[in-house]
Amino acid sequence: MNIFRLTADMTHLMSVIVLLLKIHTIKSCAGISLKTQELYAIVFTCRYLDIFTDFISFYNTIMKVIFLWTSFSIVWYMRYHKIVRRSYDKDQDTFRHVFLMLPCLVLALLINERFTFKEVMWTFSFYLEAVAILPQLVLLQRTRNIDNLTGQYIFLLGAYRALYILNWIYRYVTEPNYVHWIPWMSGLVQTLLYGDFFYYYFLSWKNNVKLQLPA
Amino acid sequence: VANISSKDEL
Repeated sequence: MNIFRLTADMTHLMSVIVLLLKIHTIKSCAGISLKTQELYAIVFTCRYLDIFTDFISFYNTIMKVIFLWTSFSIVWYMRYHKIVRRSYDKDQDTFRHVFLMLPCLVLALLINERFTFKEVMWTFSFYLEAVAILPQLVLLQRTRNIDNLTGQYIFLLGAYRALYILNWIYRYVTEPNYVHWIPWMSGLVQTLLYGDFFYYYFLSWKNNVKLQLPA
Repeated sequence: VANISSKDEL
């Protein structure tokens, strides 16, 4: 495990903690897209199908459990918690899951490392993760007021994949036979989707003003 | 061809 990979995982973990902090302390999910959160729950379910069959390390298993558990609890809070669910902007969060999931599934069936159920699901999870942020970005554009925790959550989520790119470069250079085109390409697309957001995030940080995306 | 067994990333 290299420093880029560890930092990436910790950034991912921090993004989840920031979101849960918002939900637990402010009892609010305002500005958060349930569609994106549901897509993440699907992403981790499909990717971690090997959790019971392939033991990699204690760290690996624990992190998988954390990402599965937190993604489903966030969805539960947003849908069913009697206070939290009231702050959900249902009318603004209109992106349809199927328009993201169907093309990803077709692509996973066509382009994969091996045509088995587990492999196709693993591949599908990467394609879907790459675009899962789109409902959130659309919601962000529509929401005029982006609170600090929401901004930080999305920044950390984007930073996590960007750091994974450094990890992939590092591993490609240092490890023989380390080639994973599917995570690389979808990870690159995923990071590029954050480009616009990063730009405005840094601008607001530099000028010390509240984050606002142009209409 | 990728090494299928090296899926140690999250």
